[in-house]
Amino acid sequence: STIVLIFEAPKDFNFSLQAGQKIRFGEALGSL
Amino acid sequence: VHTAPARSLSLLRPLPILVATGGGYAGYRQYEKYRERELEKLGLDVPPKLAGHWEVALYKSVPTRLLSRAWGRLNQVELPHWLRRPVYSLYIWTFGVNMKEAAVEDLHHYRNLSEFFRRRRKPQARPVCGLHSVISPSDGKILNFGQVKNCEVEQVKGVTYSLESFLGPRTPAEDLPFPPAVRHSSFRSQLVTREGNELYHCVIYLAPGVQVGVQLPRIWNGRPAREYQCSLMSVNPGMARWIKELFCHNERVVLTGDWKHGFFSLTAVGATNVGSIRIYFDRDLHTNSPRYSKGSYNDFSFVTHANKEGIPMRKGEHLGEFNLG
Repeated sequence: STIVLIFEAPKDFNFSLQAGQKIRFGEALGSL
Repeated sequence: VHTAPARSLSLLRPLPILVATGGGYAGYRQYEKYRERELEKLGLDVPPKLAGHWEVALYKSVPTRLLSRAWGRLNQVELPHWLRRPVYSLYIWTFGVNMKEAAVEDLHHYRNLSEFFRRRRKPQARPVCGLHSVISPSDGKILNFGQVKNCEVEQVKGVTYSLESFLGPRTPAEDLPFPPAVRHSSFRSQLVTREGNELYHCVIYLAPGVQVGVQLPRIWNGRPAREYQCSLMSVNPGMARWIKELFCHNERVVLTGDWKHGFFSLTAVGATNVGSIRIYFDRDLHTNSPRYSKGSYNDFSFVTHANKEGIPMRKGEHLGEFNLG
């Protein structure tokens, strides 16, 4: 199964991720 | 072969044909992979090899929802006490589950695999990051993320799907008090509510065995929900690289709302093994149900005359879960 987040945010929103990385609930996806 | 009676000989004839075509197709696929590796070694960008329409149609014709429901029924069979430890230990070993994080560690507590699949974690097992504005709604693997351009979202690098097909029309027409005065120039302008903002997306793949609870990544006022009855094809990364618009073909629940910067949506996309989606505040939601035809969808709004705000939710709050079958 898959979860897709689609959201609006200011231009300076940045993801703190790498494609393919494992992630756990509660860990940061990104921030302004 | 010489001594076999005529009838069984007629049965034998399709066998070599099947073996030959199957072997030929497998050999062709191996050659394709070899050729792509050689091109990558030369530093040439190999475009993803997408499934043709006939391959997608053939896959969609497989009764995946029926198979998924049968799989769910099988996993609801109550296991005898003595069988629980060996069965769940095999599952733990196969998927690398850490039972120390489970709220109930005793394997005999879970009556069947479905219950074991829905086990809850200890609250302290997953601390919620307080610094960052958006956190992961579940355990999983990041398939893709980034800014949404031209209303096309990348499911994996180089393979996209249409945002409008995925989320569906922004507001159910019957909910509008009057026909929209201005035909929005694009679907994007129906979603982005503030000047200077952009649309972002993040795709998280929940491998089999991953804890299936879904928590909210943000403070959020849940508004309309939309449930699509579609296929339940596998959504593993290999399929996401092969079938364009894969997430638009699959059964899914689209939750939309807003957060402090505007529009926010979380969509749970089902798959063959986990065909059912539960949203705790939506008791009327029934996914993977035989009574709905493929391709239809139901809308539901949590905004009422009495409650204009929808359903307020906090970051890290339990939102729902995927279930087997």
